[in-house]
Amino acid sequence: MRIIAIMNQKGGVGKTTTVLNLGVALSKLGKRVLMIDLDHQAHLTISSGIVLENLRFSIYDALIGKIPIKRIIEGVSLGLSLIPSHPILSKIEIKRLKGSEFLLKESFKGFGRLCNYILIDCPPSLGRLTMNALCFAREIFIVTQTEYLALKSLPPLLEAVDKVGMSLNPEIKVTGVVACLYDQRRKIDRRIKEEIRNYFKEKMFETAIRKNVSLAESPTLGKDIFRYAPLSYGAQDYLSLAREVIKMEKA
Amino acid sequence: MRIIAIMNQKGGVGKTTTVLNLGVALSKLGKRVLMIDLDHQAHLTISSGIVLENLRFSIYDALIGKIPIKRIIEGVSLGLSLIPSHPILSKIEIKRLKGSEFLLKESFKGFGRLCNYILIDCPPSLGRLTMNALCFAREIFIVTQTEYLALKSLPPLLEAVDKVGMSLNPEIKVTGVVACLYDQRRKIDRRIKEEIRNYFKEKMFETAIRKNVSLAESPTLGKDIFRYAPLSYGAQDYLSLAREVIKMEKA
Ligand SMILES: Nc1ncnc2c1ncn2[C@@H]1O[C@H](COP(=O)(O)OP(=O)(O)OP(=O)(O)O)[C@@H](O)[C@H]1O
Ligand SMILES: Nc1ncnc2c1ncn2[C@@H]1O[C@H](COP(=O)(O)OP(=O)(O)OP(=O)(O)O)[C@@H](O)[C@H]1O
Ligand SMILES: [Mg+2]
Ligand SMILES: [Mg+2]
Repeated sequence: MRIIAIMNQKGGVGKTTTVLNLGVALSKLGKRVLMIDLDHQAHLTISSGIVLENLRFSIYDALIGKIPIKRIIEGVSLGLSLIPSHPILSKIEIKRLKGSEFLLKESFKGFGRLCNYILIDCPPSLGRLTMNALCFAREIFIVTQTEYLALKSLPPLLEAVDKVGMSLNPEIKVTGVVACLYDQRRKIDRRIKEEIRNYFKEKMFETAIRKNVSLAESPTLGKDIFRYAPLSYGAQDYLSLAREVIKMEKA
Repeated sequence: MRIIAIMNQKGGVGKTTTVLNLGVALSKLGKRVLMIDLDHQAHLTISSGIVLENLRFSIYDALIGKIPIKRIIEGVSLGLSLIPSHPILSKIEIKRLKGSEFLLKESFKGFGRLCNYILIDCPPSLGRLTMNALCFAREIFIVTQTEYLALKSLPPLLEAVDKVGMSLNPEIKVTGVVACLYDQRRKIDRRIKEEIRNYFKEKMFETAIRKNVSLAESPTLGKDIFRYAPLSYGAQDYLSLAREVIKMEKA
């Protein structure tokens, strides 16, 4: 079972879009996937078509130990399920809790190997919720835009990951870097992509997710890109990314 | 003196780009402007051309009461100065501090009326640093992209603002909404912009900041849009926004 945190404290780089559409693509290639929405904005939950007002429980209830995690899993499509979020999750950042980096890991005790992949959508910060993801996951996929400020966010991100590796979770390591919102017509995108590749070398996936309006439209209907626009660049790119992710297993 | 928090917990919507370029535009129209970088990513500081490694002090030192705020002001251009940030600021979110929402307000005690505008760049969260901005500012400009997930972030944002208004800072109110990264060729942008206008009515500025590659390139050289590409849409749009902001003063 691969547990992967999809993260970057820089905002708006495509984290949520990647968890949903990579999740669906992996399930289309025969993998059983569980997504976890660890952002109080609950955008992964909304993009999956779930109406927040109808939710009885969310990840918050599991993190505070009120409800077992198995009881809050929502089926999204064949082979793909979700642990939803709710705005109440922002309370976790403020509550004074002991050993609060391990709440997520604790709540998964006894979960077993029900799936092949767990993908965690992180909020745009290095706060307590992202720390929970880093203390539970074994791998990190960094999602980044090919723009300058997103590039500048990478060194502090790697520093934070190193600190977690040395103290809280020795297993965690960056195993993949995904370039999103890529516009190959712009010089700045081509240049920054090259800089990211020089920095991360073979960890950077060959597939870049191209900028594609269908990926901005699909959340409006709570649909993934394969249900919304199956022939779009977005669908092609996420399917090609999923094939690369699976190929890593053999290595 | 107008103290305006530029905020949205949704990431990557154009907050930092707006603080810098609106700040420069206001100073070109004769106003004295102070920008405050309240994000530990320090992107406003980087975009202003400051090298983080050369900084002796940052906002962090003032918030913990080590250095008076006046000693950390950096001149950026004529009529425009900055209180820089540094990655160490992320410690504020974790430190156990009493009355921690008022650290910024406290550090400005006795600051006087040295300028006409204070613009505060907030991080993409509703955590302690954003709360500090809301407890010091009198106005809020919400910056948003014209995309679905950014629209979904607005109700929780307004809820958080109402809570601050009722308890910590009765003066605070949303006085402006800026649409950024606007692409009028896309149906989704036109539709979402209309929805935002229906929601906020006259609070939404007439000027939308159009998507413009110069605005993505200018931070690479640590320059504002007026120094990097003075004839670009970006420069025109931020100048037109600044005129609207000044016009509000008379109302
Ligand atoms: N490849 C793409 N092409 C076009 N639009 C995209 C693409 N990827 C994401 N988007 C859109 O860009 C915006 C930002 O993406 P998303 O919300 O997934 O980023 P995020 O990193 O999760 O943001 P946050 O930091 O707020 O959590 C969304 O409106 C999304 O629909
Ligand atoms: N109008 C625009 N046209 C093109 N690119 C833009 C525009 N405004 C901002 N950008 C670029 O989009 C990216 C996001 O903008 P910015 O960093 O200002 O957003 P933010 O809301 O401050 O992000 P964060 O939530 O991470 O603080 C940056 O790379 C910036 O250069
Ligand atoms: Mg997200
Ligand atoms: Mg910013």
